[in-house]
Amino acid sequence: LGQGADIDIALDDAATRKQAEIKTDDGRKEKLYLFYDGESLTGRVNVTLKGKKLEHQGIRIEFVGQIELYYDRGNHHEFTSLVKELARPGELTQSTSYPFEFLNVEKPYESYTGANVRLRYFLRVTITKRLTDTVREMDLVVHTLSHYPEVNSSIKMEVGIEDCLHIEFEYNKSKYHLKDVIVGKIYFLLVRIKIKHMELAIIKRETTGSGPNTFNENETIAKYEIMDGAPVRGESIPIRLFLSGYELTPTMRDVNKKFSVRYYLNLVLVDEEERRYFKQQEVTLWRKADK
Amino acid sequence: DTSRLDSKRQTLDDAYAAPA
Amino acid sequence: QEKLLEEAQQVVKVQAFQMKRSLDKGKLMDGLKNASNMLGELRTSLLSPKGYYELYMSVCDELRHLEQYLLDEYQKGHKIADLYELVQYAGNIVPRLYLLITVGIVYIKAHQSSRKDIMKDLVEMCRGVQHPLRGLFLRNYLLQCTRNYLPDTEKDESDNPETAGGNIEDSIDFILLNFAEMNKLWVRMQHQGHSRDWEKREKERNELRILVGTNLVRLSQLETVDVERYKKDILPEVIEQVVSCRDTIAQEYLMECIIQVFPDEFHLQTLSMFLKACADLNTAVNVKNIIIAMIDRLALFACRDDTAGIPSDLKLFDIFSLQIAGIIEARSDMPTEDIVALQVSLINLALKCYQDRVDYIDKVLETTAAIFEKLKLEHLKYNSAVAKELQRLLKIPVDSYNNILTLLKLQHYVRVVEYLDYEGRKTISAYIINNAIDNNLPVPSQEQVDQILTLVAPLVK
Repeated sequence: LGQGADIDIALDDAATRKQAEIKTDDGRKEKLYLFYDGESLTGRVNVTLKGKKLEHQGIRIEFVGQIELYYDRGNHHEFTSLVKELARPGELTQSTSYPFEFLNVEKPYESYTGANVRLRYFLRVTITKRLTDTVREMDLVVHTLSHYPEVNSSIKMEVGIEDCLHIEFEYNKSKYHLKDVIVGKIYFLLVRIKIKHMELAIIKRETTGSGPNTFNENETIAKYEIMDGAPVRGESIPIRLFLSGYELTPTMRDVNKKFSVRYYLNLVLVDEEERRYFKQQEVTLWRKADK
Repeated sequence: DTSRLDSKRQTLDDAYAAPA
Repeated sequence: QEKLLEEAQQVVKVQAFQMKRSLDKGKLMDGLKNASNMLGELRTSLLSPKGYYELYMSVCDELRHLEQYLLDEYQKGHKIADLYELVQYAGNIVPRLYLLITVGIVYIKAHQSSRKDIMKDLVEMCRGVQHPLRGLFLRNYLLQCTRNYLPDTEKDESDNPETAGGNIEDSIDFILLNFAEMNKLWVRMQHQGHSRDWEKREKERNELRILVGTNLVRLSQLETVDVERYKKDILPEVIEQVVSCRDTIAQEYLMECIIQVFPDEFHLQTLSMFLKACADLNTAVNVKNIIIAMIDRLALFACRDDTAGIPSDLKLFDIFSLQIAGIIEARSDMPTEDIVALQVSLINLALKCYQDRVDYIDKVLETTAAIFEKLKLEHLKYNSAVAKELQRLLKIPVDSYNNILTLLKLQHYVRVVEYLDYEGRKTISAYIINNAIDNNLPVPSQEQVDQILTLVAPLVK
């Protein structure tokens, strides 16, 4: 039957194509080739024989986009799958290189690695054999870009606990791109508690499942102290929080009906007895094209 | 744009009032 | 406290060493991280103000090294991208703002950005530190760093808005805002902690007064500030803060600070405003000392050879006389001896600045008598505080004129003497007679002799 082969996938534009970092499911980070929706993937599949020959039932390359839910590892939900046959069943007697191309490929969602779900894109080469197939995958990362929102209203709200604490908070936008700056202020209307400090947290909420099986995983991405000490009525505290310092993804709502990733700003006031008073507000994050 | 938002000026009575 | 301070200083020392090592190797991010760790010690709530001050001074010394490193880099042409943004990534506000001020100053010195915008941004962003002690020192750091870099010209010297340097108005606004915020924090300190520790807190607050006063010093160092600007833009704002804060320590200190740091020429033109404010100060404030300090200052100014003296159109005595009357009226619980002390200072002013104006002395005596009549006082006990002050008042013209005949011209002198008891009147009489004998002045007319004998009636009768 032959001793098998090594498979290598080489993109035509490997030398010039940008790479981007993404977390792997074991928490490490890796750099992968970066693609956008509509871009083509072209390259070559190099099959290097280990022995003198290799009998096979066919060689193909697939472009796959899939969602993996960690609690359901066996089931992968492929939302996009393109196949190209590289070789019909036969016998390889020498190492061979096959060109491939996938033109103007639709990539509707951004790559994502989360606590309970992963969305990935990859090229997969399969050499089908009688017993065990030889498979090689090459992961890619996809970013989804948005245009600047036409309407981007500020968030301004008054909240409080009667006779205790009233504030008016304002954030300059409701939609922020990933390198944006949250500019805001907190105005104190009534202060009758001993505040120790105030912070703004960025919370990521990953939602998987649906209906009664909905599961939310919250992660505090950032805690940013915006005030030290106790203000009195009439005090106005400025906020300036640079998002580029944090690992964020765009907001993802109901991706392929499988999961969502949303972001919240959590304004937290902590008093002298460590009691926490908070107000959470959803914001939309989006990815802006680089200049 | 990172410019601060405009803020209301605190009255002097509030500024120097004892914490409530 | 000693142990806590020592531990904190040790951390500062270690982090500063690592910061310098990182910067020497060109590792800016590491250096900033070390600096941030070092500045983290200034987040402490455990140190007394004195201890915090010592820690703060150590940290400032080390920050100068960072500032110099960054400035050298800019001056060599090594632009550090987005440094102002970079330091704002720091998660804790106290280290973040110290770093921001340090970088802001580097930007100003290296002309990297609009000086005016940076100054405004720094003084506003410091609002985030509302803790009184930490806020005071942070703003003091801001003031010290900007000390030689505040714009001091009528017009902005830059055409480019991106590197706008600002002008004197921007400097005044900057310092006044910083002053207002610092005074607010300083006054708020009295409310921190348990009421049983109030006295200890007031003592600690007193030790920190110079942090607030430095703002006024900085204002006085601006060369472009003339008397008009002082009158319109500076003094009203400062006085508004001082009066509104309603805090005894703050008011006493700041009013005296105003007198000390600003030139006498400014005081001459703003006397009414200043003295009116004295009437509105907290009842516990020793207004007498403030007014006397101002009078003494101006009296000294009048006597100096190197100045033009008091302008002839400025009726200094009238202004003081009127305003002091207003203050006495407004402050109904002012001790009587303080009222008399104010009259003493008025007489001193009259004698120093208007030697020929015997009528001014008489006016003071008339006012004193009127006050005593209103208060229905009589026969003040010899060793009482009021009597002592009154005797001081009565002796001044004697010592100043050394001429009993001039003393006779004071029509209200005898009236005031009558308010003393027998012992007091006897003492004053003896004082007058001894002065006359010492000066050996002949009394030319019988009428004058009669007047003298009436003056010293307690001895005669």
